[in-house]
Amino acid sequence: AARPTVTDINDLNSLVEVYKLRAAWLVVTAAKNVQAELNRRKDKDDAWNRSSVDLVRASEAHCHYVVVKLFTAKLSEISDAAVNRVVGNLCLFYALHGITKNTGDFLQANLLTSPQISQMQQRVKDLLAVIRPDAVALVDAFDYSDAQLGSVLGRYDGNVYENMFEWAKKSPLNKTQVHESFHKYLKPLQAKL
Amino acid sequence: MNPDLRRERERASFNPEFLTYIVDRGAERTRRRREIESLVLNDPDFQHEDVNFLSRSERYELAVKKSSQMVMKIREHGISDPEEIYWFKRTCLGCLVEPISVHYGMFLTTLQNQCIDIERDKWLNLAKRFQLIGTYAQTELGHGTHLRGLETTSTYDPSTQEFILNSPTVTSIKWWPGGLGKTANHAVVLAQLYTQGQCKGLHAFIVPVRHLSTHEPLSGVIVGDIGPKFGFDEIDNGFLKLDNVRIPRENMLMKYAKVEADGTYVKPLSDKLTYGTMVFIRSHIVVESARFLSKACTIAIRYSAVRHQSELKPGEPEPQILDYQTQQYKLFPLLATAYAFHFVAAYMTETYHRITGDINQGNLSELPELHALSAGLKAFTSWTTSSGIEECRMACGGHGYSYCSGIPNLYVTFTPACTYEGENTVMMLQTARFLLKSYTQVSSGKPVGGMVSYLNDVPQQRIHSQAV
Repeated sequence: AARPTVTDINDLNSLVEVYKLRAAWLVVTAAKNVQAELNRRKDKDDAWNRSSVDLVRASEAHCHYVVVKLFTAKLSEISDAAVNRVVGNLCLFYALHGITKNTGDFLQANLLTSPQISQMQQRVKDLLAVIRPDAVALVDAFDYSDAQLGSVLGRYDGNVYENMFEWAKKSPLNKTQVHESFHKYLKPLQAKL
Repeated sequence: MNPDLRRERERASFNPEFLTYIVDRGAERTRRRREIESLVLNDPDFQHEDVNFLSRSERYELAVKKSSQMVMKIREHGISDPEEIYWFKRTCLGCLVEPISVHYGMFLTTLQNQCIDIERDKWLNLAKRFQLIGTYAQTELGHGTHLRGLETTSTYDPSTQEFILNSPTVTSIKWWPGGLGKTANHAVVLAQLYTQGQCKGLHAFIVPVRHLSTHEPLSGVIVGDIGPKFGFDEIDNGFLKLDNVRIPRENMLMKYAKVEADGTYVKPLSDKLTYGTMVFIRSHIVVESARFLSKACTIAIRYSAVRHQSELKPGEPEPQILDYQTQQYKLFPLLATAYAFHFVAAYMTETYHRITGDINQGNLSELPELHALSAGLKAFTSWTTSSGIEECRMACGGHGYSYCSGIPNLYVTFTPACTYEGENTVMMLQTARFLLKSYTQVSSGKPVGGMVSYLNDVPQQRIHSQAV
């Protein structure tokens, strides 16, 4: 009844499978821990509370699996080859990065081996360079107007610094050349010292 | 156009327009969304001053003005589809919130979903014409996510066929509802129902809090603003203390549970039905997570292409900071996550509408999964987005601190989502309860469906690694 897990770290379906098994493993672990607490204390509510860290981990793993699964499923709906390739890379990156950030779960559950994790960490770094040329186009595709973003730094035309200077001039502190606090507090202080 | 950004766009390996269609779920929807947005962007009435330089009171006043204009313009343009209204509103507001957001997002939704037909027509007619400006008063000073702990009481008096609402303790004072402080004149109040001497649990009631024409607080009602918050400057989150406030029997939202004229209580099919509006908002938070994270990524990645710092190779010009691997490692996981969340949000919205459609037909079989999924994904996406926006801020160097970066506003507007509509850890525990129930069911030989169907395989499988 042995189940294969990840055989190819570039295969998204294998990665979905491994996320699924991690979620299942954490649910089973949490259930066993609740049961063990229950056997020890007999009180259901106490057992639940004393296992709640495990329970939250199980939920997070479940949600993580759902996200990876839905992201992967979306690829089959993208017909444009170039877009499919770029989003496919992002999806693979998301799945691999998530594993490298949660290696403990995958190793502890014997879903992946240490060499596989090392391979994934290297692949994540490789994918950074693959995604890099398309990064700006990828955020452009979210299609936010400057008014919606409300950001000088994120302006579509990239004319950041000149507009930051214009923005700063609007500060109410710039309404007068000398702020009244100078006359009220600093000037008297200077006169006394 | 900044030359770096121009070069970035010229060398992209795909056409972003096609990807926009996918995010929008179709080219036609992109076209219509842009059409709606241009109505706002080209309207001089929506060209307001920069709110970053205004006081809180000024920001509230401007937001009320903007909200009023927004409602009028939506009517003038004949926009009635809820999603198109959402597109219009979010373009008006940017990343900020507005005092009537709870009226739209929760008050109207609650009336639509929880009233019996005859009452719904009466209330909705008034609410849609803004004669009633509503909010949703659930959370109390001493009680949040755990709804059964709420203390506000609503006691039925069959002699007058009225409910009498009270805030019996300091901790029972309603606290945090958006728009309650100064804007709303009615509130959907969640209170423990007492009839025939027995507590029947939490139910929803429409309670007038201010006079319809003078806007003065009504007798027995103490209402006001709770003060400055971490962001949300445009919103008058409020407190509400009720002292023997009488409302007619028909002000109880009776689609699922009922109190007959003589005080007889009729149980709902499921206790969870009272919280339908919360499920809707939790599903919407998943949508907002995608939106806020993608905005933060847009800002941080564009700026990382414009900004040049330090040296990669001695003596060479300062490179774009996006060329540093560490910068890529900060931002690209968030970029990928933003796309993932857009697709998850689409699924969550679709699932919400499908299952609530079934519920309206009397089929409650998928209600527990809807609750668990919306709670878990709300927590998962809002936690990730909140920390992701902060990561984007720090990826913008010193300028990320400035309000002109737009990121502080994104952060303070979004991060409350980790605690409102259910504190995230509690949400995760609710999901865990469903997961464990499903696992128990599977263990007893009954398979489960939906997103937890993988648990069906658990009793058979042995999990182990395989060499690459």
